[in-house]
Amino acid sequence: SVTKRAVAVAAQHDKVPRPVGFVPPPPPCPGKIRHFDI
Amino acid sequence: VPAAPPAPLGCDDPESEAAAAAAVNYINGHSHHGYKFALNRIEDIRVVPQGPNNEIMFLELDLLETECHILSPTPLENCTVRSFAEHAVEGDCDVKLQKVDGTLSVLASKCHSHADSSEDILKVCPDCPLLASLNNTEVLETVSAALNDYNSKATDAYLRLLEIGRAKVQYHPAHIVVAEFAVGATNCSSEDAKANVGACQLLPEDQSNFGFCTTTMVKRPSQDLQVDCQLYGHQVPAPDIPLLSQDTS
Repeated sequence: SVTKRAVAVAAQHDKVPRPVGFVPPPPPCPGKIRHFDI
Repeated sequence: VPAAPPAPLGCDDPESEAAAAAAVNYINGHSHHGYKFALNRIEDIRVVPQGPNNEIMFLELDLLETECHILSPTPLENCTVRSFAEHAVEGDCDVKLQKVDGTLSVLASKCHSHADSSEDILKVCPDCPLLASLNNTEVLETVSAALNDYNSKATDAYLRLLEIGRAKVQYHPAHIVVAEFAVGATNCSSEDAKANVGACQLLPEDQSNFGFCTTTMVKRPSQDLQVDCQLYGHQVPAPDIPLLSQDTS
């Protein structure tokens, strides 16, 4: 019988193991907001 | 093994900020109407190498209007960005630059400016007056009355209207019209103007003297008119950037 794994579980298993404390770099763009966003 | 292509520039990298600063300087230097704009955000940057030490940069910029009129000699870094509650005006610009041996030059720029949506302002500040159309009858009457009032009391050159920068009309709790407008000194004194205002022309560019006025007219519950004008004094126009063209309406 085929059992469907929850996506979160599957994603967890498939995810490449990352070193502890790994912080993904911020996306290169768009940049920071200097005054306010309208 | 060929060298890996350089990592794409981030929008907050120093190189991107330098390009954005050059672009904003160019945009303000080539604008003849309205207000100076300041950088709010680098939306995107794309670099296309053209050869050794030669690249084309495409920038998408998000700018915000400042309180300095475009003719003001005030350096941009000293110009306050218009606050959100004052009904901010945003500029979206696409700029193409070239960088050769580290020197940046703007090849083309295209900007579109628009006031923030009224809903956004009223959501945050229900009582804030909103920007009025520049050809609103009350605005035109207020600016005309303010300039006449100023000229009637001034002892120096008779001032002509160059353009209305922005205006607001408030109805509650009082009926108030607020406006900002740019002016130019003419070749007449106020006395001459009383005799023959038609002869009063803006001074030629090599003697031009522009200024900026703010006015508040209270219409209800009582009538009151306040006007304040500051002349910038003669400025030597930058060689490749003519000051406001004389035919400015």
